[in-house]
Amino acid sequence: KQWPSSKDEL
Amino acid sequence: MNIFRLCGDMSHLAAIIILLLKMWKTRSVAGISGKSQILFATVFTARYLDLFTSFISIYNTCMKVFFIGTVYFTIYLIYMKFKATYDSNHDSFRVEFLIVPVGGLAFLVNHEFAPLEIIWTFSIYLESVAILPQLFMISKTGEAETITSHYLFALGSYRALYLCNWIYRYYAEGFFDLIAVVAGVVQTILYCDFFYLYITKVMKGKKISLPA
Repeated sequence: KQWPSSKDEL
Repeated sequence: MNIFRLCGDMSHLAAIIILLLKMWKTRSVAGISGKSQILFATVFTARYLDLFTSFISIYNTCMKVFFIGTVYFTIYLIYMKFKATYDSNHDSFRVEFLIVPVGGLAFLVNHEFAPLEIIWTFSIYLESVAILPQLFMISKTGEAETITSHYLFALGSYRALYLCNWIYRYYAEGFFDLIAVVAGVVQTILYCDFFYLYITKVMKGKKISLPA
């Protein structure tokens, strides 16, 4: 499963 | 947002403020690696390209603007305003040995072969090794000012706290990003030697002086 990438982090 | 990530961001913020205070108060950039700051500027520029295209929160946007603004201001202080105090002889790490492999790896190992994703992956990998010129410079000069040690402790703690954030997010939200986690582990491991020196020396009021 493609995990959502951590784009909401700094 | 969770407490670990918030503490991590605050630790990162503290590191940048400590660095700016050290430079502004002492009007000197002695012992600071300009190359590491250039790598950090590259990391933030590459990672925050979505600053104007995707809005996540006021907090997220403000922090990104602050990080980008301060890192370029730091570079201005090192290479222009306090250039006379910049120790370029000891800041001799070959950053091309970092950028080329990291750039290649970002092309080979990423979540999606798309420009923004590859650039984001490049910024994640680069950040994990961006401190090397600074640690290298300290090993060459054989010592670090106490304020610089505090800067490095806060900077190292930020990604260590992010590791806790990812553990929390995995159990609380089922969220997991292998690339960010692996790079974060590498980044934190690079500080371990320094953490040991900081805790055994700086906490007892001594200065860090590596065996030259």
